[in-house]
Amino acid sequence: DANDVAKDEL
Amino acid sequence: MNIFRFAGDMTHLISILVLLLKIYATKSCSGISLKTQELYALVFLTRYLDLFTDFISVYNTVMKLVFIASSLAIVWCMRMHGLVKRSYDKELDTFRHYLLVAGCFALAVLVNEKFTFQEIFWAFSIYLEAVAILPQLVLLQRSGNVDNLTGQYIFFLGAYRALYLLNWIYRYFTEVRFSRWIACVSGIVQTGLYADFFYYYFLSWKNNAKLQLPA
Repeated sequence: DANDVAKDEL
Repeated sequence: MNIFRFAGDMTHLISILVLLLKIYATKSCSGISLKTQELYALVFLTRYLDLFTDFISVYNTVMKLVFIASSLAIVWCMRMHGLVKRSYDKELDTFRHYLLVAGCFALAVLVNEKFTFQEIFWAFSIYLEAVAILPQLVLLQRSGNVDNLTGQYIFFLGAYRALYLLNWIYRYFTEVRFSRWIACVSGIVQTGLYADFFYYYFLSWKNNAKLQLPA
C-alpha cells in the first residue's frame, strides 16, 4: 500500500 | 517531483547556505542556537537511515548527504572551532532540548506509519523537526535584535516547510493514493510556530527596520 512506497521526500 | 517540493528543497538549501555564510563570513555564531542545530543534525541522521538502502534518485541522495554533512559541520563548528565557539551565546541558549527529543521519541513510538525501527525513527525525525526551531526562537527573543543573516536564515528555514505543505496538497490531488498525514500535520505545526516570526520579519521588511521580536 501507499506506506510501503519508499519515502521519496527529503 | 513537483515545483512546490523543489522550491521547498531549494529554500531549505538556501537557509543552510545563509547560515554557513554567516558563520564563515562573520566568524561568529552569535544569535544562533546550538541546540537547534543539534536537533536538526539529529533530525537528518534519523530521517535518512534509508540513505544506503533505498535509492530514490541522485538528487535525493545528494541532498540527503548535503543536509547531513552541513548540519554536522555547523554543530562541529559551534562546539570546536575556537573563534566561532567564543561567540556562542551559551548563557542565552538554555532551552532544555533533550525534553523535545524525549517527547518526540515517545510520540513516535505511539504514532507511526508502521511499527518498525526505520518507520519509528522517521516519525521521530518528523516530530522533532516540527519543534527543533523552538530553542532558536527563544534565543532570538532573548537576544533582542538579530543580524540580517540570522533573520534570513530563520525565514528561509520556516518558508521551506510552508512550501512542503503546498507540495502535500498538490500530491493529494494529483496522486491516487498519496497520504502522508504524519508529515502533513507535523508540517502544519512546524510552519505555525514561525507565524509570529514571519509577522515581525514582514514588519521589519515593510518598515525597513531592524528585526526585533518583543521580549
